Amino acid sequence: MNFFRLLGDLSHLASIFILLHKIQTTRSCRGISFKTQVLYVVVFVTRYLDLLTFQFHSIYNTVMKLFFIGSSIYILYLMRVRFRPTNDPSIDTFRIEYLLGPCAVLSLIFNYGYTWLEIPWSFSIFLESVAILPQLFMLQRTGEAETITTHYIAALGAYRALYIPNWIFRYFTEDNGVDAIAVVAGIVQTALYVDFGWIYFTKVLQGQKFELPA
Amino acid sequence: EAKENGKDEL
Repeated sequence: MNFFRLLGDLSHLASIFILLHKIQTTRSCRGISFKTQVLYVVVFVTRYLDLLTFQFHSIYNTVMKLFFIGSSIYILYLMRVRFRPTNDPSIDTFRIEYLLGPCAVLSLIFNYGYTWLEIPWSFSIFLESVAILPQLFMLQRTGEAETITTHYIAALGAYRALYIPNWIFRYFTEDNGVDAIAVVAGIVQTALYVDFGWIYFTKVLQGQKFELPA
Repeated sequence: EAKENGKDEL
């Protein structure tokens, strides 16, 4: 564990609390892509199958994994049951088959072994790298977003960005090289946030509303 | 050679 990874994980945690806060205080999930949230559940469940094998890393690791699975499922409940009327599927139109299919193929080509743990792990890494796309697509379609929603996306972007210095740090301080699958997918994932990040820094953090140029 | 240190990350 190093400073960058810890900060990244805390940023990831913060993003979930921001999202829960947004849904519960506005009593609405308007502006949140249900499809992205479904993809996160799939990502966490397929990646953390090692929980079932009791291959223990640390209490931190186990608690965080359980939290990510639990909170992501809870968010689906909030969106689909509790605040269902505020969820507008007509603007959440990204076709997630186009993400799930290629990620499944990639995980069959690039993985660390043809086992029931490794293939889903690899799949989850590829899927996470593109899971935000339905959310960004929705933002693009509506052209604007509530400020709290942009804080949520920015916290996710910060989490991904912080994993990059984490890998650089690990490369120089540990002698077990680089996890190519995690790093390549991670860089792709971070790149997807660049456009959003630019508008977030130049508009939202200057006190303006998040609006895309016409 | 592929390294799997991503496994201890979240």
